[in-house]
Order: sequence, then C-alpha cells, then structure tokens
Amino acid sequence: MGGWAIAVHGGAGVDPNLPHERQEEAKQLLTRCLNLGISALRSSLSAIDVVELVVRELESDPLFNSGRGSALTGKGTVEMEASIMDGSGRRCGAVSGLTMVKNPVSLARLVMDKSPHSYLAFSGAEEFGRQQGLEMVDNSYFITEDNVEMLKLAKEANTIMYDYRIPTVGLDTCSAVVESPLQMNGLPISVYAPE
Amino acid sequence: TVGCVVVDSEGRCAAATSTGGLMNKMTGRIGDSPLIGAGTYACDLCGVSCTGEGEAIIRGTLSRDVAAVMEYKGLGLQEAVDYVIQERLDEGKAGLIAVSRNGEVAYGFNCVGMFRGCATENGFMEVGIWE
Repeated sequence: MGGWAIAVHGGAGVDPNLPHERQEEAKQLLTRCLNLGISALRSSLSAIDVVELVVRELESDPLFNSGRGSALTGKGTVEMEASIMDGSGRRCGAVSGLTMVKNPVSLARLVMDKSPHSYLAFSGAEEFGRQQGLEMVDNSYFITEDNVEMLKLAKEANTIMYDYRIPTVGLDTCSAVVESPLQMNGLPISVYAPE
Repeated sequence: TVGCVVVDSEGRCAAATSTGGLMNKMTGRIGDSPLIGAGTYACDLCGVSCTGEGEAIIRGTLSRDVAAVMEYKGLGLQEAVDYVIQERLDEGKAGLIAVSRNGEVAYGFNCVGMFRGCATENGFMEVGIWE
C-alpha cells in the first residue's frame, strides 16, 4: 500500500493578469483545504468522507466558483451542480440545478447513500434535500458583488465566460473571448469559455 | 469549479466536484461536473476531478478515460493524465487532478493556469497556479 494522497483544485483557466493578492488568497485557501484533508486522513477518515469534507469547505468560501461565489446564469441567479464517487464499489451521486442547498456536494452524497438513484436535478433534488434535513439558504446567499459585476461584463460582451475573472479583451489567453473560427457543436469555440 | 480527489491509507479512492457552471449561462444548462465519467470518476484504480470547458470534458469523457488508459494501456497515473489532456480534448481547454490507489497524486492542464494543491503521506506538498 502506498499511503494516503490528496489533491484539490479551484478551477482551470486563470487570467494571467490575476492580481498578486488574489493569487495569494487562492493559495491560502488551497493550503487550508489541503491541511483539513490531511488531518482527516491522519484521523483515519475514509476517502469518501474526506472528499466531501474538503469540497464543503471550498463551497463555503466565496473565492472559487462553487456554492457561495458561484457563477451567475444569464438571469442573474445561481444554479449549482455537484457529484461524488466512491472508488470502492464505484458508487456515485450527482445533482444539478440547485438554488437553495447550502452545500451541493452533501446532497450528491445523500443521493448516493440514501436514494435509489445516482442523479437528481432541479426541484426534485431540492425536495429530496429538504426531506433529508440539509441546510437550505436563500439564493442571494450564493451571489457576490464580484460576480454581479462579472455578469454585467459578460452581457456587454455578449458571451459566456469565466466564472471569476473579467478577461481583458484582446488578451490572447483562454480567459479572453478570443474570436476563433473554430466551431464546437455548431457554435464558435469562444462560447464554451472555460469555467 | 472546485474538486477534491483522495486515496486513503487503505488504498480506497474517491472524487468529488462542485460548481456554479459558466458565467451568463442559460438557465437549465448542465455542465461536466455532475456527469459521472466526465467531470468526476473514481474506481479501485484511481480518483479524478476535472474543470474547464464543460462541453469538451463531456465529449472526451475525460475522467473515465484516465482510469481507462491505466486499466487497458497499463499507463501510470501521471502518464495517463498527460495522455488524456493531450489526446482527448480536441481544441478544448481543461485541467484535472487525480490520485491512484498506490498513493500517487498527479495533475495536468492545457490552458493558462489551474488553482491546485496536492500532498502525499511521505511529506510531499505543493500549492500552485501556473505551469
């Protein structure tokens, strides 16, 4: 046996002009989550419990795009989704279209452990979360000033784009909306801006 | 999007991913994160969590492919991650993190940066953003 190991991520596709203090903030959050997971592993928590514990921490911090601080829909609302999978027995649970569940990953875990299904979405998922006694909050809890600003810019640029940065137009990175002839599923590739 | 992958001291792997999706997305849009085999996968060999262009990750069944090339091509964890990032994304941009039952940790991405952190029982620990 090779011992325990853990990895966390907060999203791919980072604006190269991200201010230094934001970079430090992100590193501190990632370090805090790693340490949370490491002490859980040292206390012999199982892998499935540790991934849920760490993702809950990431959902509760507004820095990354999940839970509080989620990207906004074109209507200015939040619709969250999550999934979890246990390699032992390949059990899994997933949820989509959540608007009030404080920690979506915990609802995905309940779908895996307490429901006969592997994926619940929208009102059915929220109803199940309520039945299971999960903490529910108003949709406004998930909306941050930064993201309201971001949505405004996305609308002005008439595009779908990064969840946590305002690409400097013309910057040749995958954060900017680079007009590319490339198509995917019949749409310009720039529509599929990285999350 | 956020994610975590873990292998515990008994060699059991797990993965979890959570997201708000894309800024200015259509209501009702479902991305890769909740799709098992696309944004999230775990089996007895490894655990994987992906982030980036959801539609590209879905079309490439990215997380399952890491496990598949380990299983069928006998690749090691980092080789499998590199192979999938290079060969499965077409023009899409994405990143992923992975652990193996042998206590290894790996990550890969083909765009500008990925917020990530990793640690192993033998004391290795790294937190990074850029290449």
